[in-house]
Order: sequence, then structure tokens, then C-alpha cells
Amino acid sequence: EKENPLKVNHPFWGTNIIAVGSGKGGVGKSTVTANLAFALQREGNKVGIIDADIYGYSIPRLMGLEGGRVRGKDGRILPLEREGVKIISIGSFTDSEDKPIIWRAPMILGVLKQFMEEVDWGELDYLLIDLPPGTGDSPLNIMQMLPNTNLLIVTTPQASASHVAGRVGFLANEVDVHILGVIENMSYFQCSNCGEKYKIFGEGETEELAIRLNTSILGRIPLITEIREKSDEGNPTTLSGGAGEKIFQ
Amino acid sequence: EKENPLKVNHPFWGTNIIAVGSGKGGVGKSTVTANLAFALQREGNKVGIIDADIYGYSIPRLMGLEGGRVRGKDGRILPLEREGVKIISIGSFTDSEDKPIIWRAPMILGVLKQFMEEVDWGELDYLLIDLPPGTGDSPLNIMQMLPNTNLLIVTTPQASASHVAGRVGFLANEVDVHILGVIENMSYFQCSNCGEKYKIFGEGETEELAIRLNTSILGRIPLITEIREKSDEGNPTTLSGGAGEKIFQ
Ligand SMILES: Nc1ncnc2c1ncn2[C@@H]1O[C@H](COP(=O)(O)OP(=O)(O)O)[C@@H](O)[C@H]1O
Ligand SMILES: Nc1ncnc2c1ncn2[C@@H]1O[C@H](COP(=O)(O)OP(=O)(O)O)[C@@H](O)[C@H]1O
Ligand SMILES: [Zn+2]
Repeated sequence: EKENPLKVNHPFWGTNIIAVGSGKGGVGKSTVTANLAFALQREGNKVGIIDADIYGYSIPRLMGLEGGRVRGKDGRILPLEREGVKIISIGSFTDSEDKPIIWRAPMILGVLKQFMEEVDWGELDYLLIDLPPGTGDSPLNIMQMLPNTNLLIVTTPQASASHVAGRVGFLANEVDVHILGVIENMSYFQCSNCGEKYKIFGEGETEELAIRLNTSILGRIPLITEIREKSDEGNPTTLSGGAGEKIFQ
Repeated sequence: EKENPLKVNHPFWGTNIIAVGSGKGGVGKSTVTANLAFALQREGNKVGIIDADIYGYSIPRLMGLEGGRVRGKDGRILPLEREGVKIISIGSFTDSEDKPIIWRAPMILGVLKQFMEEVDWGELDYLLIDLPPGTGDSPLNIMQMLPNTNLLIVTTPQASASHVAGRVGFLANEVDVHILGVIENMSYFQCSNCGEKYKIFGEGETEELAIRLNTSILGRIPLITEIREKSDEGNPTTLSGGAGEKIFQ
């Protein structure tokens, strides 16, 4: 009998499982995942992250664990760690960021199944799953692998982003995954010299998205240069107490 | 014998074929494709666009052809048109933007083969192909379907974008697709109130990308609210003579 990659023998009883999705890439999904993980950890929770974006993995770099290599112990995979947050990503298995990964969909599900079954997570209060972009079968399958998975949607203010994010929400509804809410990122930019605010990417679409999906907007994050700077350094904002910290709490 | 979707019987002899790719989503790849098409058309060229981003199609909306439905005539598919630029997109076949498309990879290649073989393009000077995001086999296969395809890479200043864009460049090198160059988008934001410039997404990474891929930076586009506004209206900047027009020329 062929193994069904969607049937996972997992250790996450009592863990809050939150898949973070966006549909469209480049909206800040991974940045929100990394910052949310640290914000939850600072409140005293044990947190893990599965980087399920196999083709566009970015969690290791965001967490400052870019060069880290995964090791095994007694047949189990040891996750990498930063300030107590545990992460597993295909990026920690490959030898260089420049080499494209070309895997077929079934292999990807097999790898994710291993991330869920064979990694030595210990007890977790929260497991965040950074979903791949797109609205095809990949995010849909991943949301169904673990029981009681919730979905957190990240979008930016423009219609082109919220429409694609909406498709992920529709997918979640079809497989009875509960939608926690929507986070709007890059909401506006404020000039630090004169205080003028600019809604570069527009406004009003996220409200419509939340209504369409019968959910609520959990927060709005402005476009802040420091958030990008800290991410590039591998030091998510919440970790270094920067301007973004208050936002992510 | 199973049909090989990568063997396409096409009518594009003498046409310049430019695939536009980015690896990471949300960097402005489709915006650049739509604006480039109009800039080329304004110089007197006949231009067509294939929206190969099946899961995240956005060309119809960008071109103001969102509600347009594709029709057939004598067994051929008639492309939609805006100011003389012809487009074909899966978005013009589906009934609603909110419904996710869940197709397996072979079906997608079959659809793209039809876009190349059965659409009544007439004579074209340029065919632009808006590639799907990602660095998996999908953009790789599409770049190989038509002979003499060139690749134009769109990226934003941050390392996380240029690293993923680099993977698409490596794929192109592996299958002898010529890289035309790199366009850096969202290079900076300038406050229209006091003139202060902000490099929100950083700088310097695109230069390194161009060196790694042995190619050059063809242009830089700042973050301009009007580019997004016009895109949302379905009126690419070059069409309406806005601030972006000079940039895209
Ligand atoms: N609120 C923000 N302000 C400034 N830069 C941001 C913000 N959110 C994300 N970014 C930057 O935008 C880029 C895209 O974010 P990323 O998390 O990689 O997006 P995704 O995971 O959706 O592809 C990154 O360079 C990141 O640093
Ligand atoms: N230079 C720019 N200035 C302002 N907004 C931009 C710019 N380039 C792209 N955008 C906006 O950013 C969003 C993402 O662009 P899009 O072309 O959809 O990206 P991609 O095709 O790479 O996913 C769109 O809302 C678009 O209007
Ligand atoms: Zn100012």
C-alpha cells in the first residue's frame, strides 16, 4: 500500500498549530511568521516553526540560522534553535542558497511528513507552519496534514494581493481549517523626516477580504525600513526590541 | 505515444520571445511585464503576452481586461486585446477570481502549449511570457517550450529577493536560455512632501546578482504610489502617460 503523505503520525497533541499563508509571495508572510514566533516565545511559550516553502525557503536566513546544518541523534532529526525557538527547513539540508531545488509534489509532501514525524520537537505550545505561496494543491495538502490546523492569512493592502490571499482562505474553508484572521502588512509608509504618511499600496481591500472570509483583521504593520534591515541581518524585529516589536505583540 | 508538452508546434518565427521571471512573488514581475508590453507597443511593435502564472494570474486585471471572456473562431482561440497588445491568460477562462485553480503540473503545460499553438496571434514582434513565481520545474519547463527564449529577471533590492531571482537565472543558464538582464524594482521611495529618499528594501544586492549571473542591470524603478494605483485600475502607467512612463521606456 502506497504511503499516504497526508496521514501523519505526529506528536503535536495539545499544540496550537497555525499555518501562515498568503497566496501571493513577497507580502511578508515569512517575516510575520518569524516575528510571531519570537513574540509568542517572549510570552513564555515553547514554539517551533516548519518552513514548508520548499522552493522559496527563507526561515533560516530570517532567524539568523542560515549556515546551520541539521544533525541527527538516535534516528531523530534535531531542529535548529534560536533563543529557544526551534525550526526545521529544507534550507538547512541543502548546500547552497543559489542551487534551485527541483522536486516533484509527492517528494515534497514526503519531506514535510518527515518534518512532522521524525523531528525531535519536544513539547510545543505553538507550531507555526510557513506555507508555500500559490493557491494550488500544495498549501491545501499541507493544511490538512495535521489535525486542528488554524490558518493565519498575511496580505498587503492592494487588491491583487488580497484576491490571491482570498483563494487560500477559500481553500481553508473547503477543508474545514479554521481561519484565525488576517494581518495586513505594509499598510503605509511614514516619512521620518516630515511625518507625512503614504498609503503606497492602497487601502480598503483588506476589510473586504475579512468580510468575504467571515473573519477579522488581527493587526496592521506599516512599511518600516528597520523590519527589512533586521530581517536581512537574521534578527527579527521582536528579538532586538526594535520599532516592530510593539507591532508584533 | 504520450504528447510531450515541451514540444510545441508554434507560429513565432522571427518573434523576440522574452520570458519575465523573478522566482519570488510580489516583486512587481507582472507590473513590469504589462508596462514593458505597452512601452514596446508605443514604439510601433506588435506585442503579445502569455500569462503563464496559472495559479496567480494577474495580467487580465493589470491590463483592464478583467471581465473579458475568451472566444473561439474557426477552431482558433482569439486573444483579448487592449490598445493593440494581445493577451491570453487562464484568468480569461475561469468564472471568478476567488475560486482557486487546482491543476496538476502536466495539465498546466498542456494549457500553455495550447496558448502557444492554438491562439490566433497574427504576426508578433515581441511575445512576453509572464512566468509563474517559484524556482521549481514549472518556470524551467516553460522557458524551454519555445526556441530562442530570452529571460528578463525582475527583482527588488533585498537579499531575500535577489537570492531567489538568482535561482531562476541559474535554471536559465542550465538550459541555455539567454539572460537579457535584471530590472530592480522598488529601489527607493521619495517623500513628495519634503524630498527625502528612503531605501526601504536596501541596496547593493542587485549588483551582486548581475555579477553572479554575468549580466547587467537594465533599469531601476522606484516605489511610486501611482504605479500601484494605475495597476489597480487596469491602466498600466505607460498607457496613461504617468510618472512611470519615462521609467519603463
Ligand atoms: N512591514 C515591513 N516593512 C518593511 N519591509 C518588510 C515588511 N514586511 C516584509 N518586509 C520585507 O519584504 C520582503 C518580503 O518579505 P517576506 O517575508 O520574504 O515575504 P513572503 O514570505 O511573503 O515572500 C523582505 O525583504 C522583508 O524584509
Ligand atoms: N514600482 C512600484 N511602485 C509601486 N507599486 C508597485 C511597483 N511595482 C509593483 N507594485 C505593486 O506591487 C504589487 C505587486 O506587483 P506584481 O506585479 O503583482 O508582482 P509579482 O508579479 O511579482 O507578484 C502590485 O500591487 C503592484 O501594483
Ligand atoms: Zn517627508
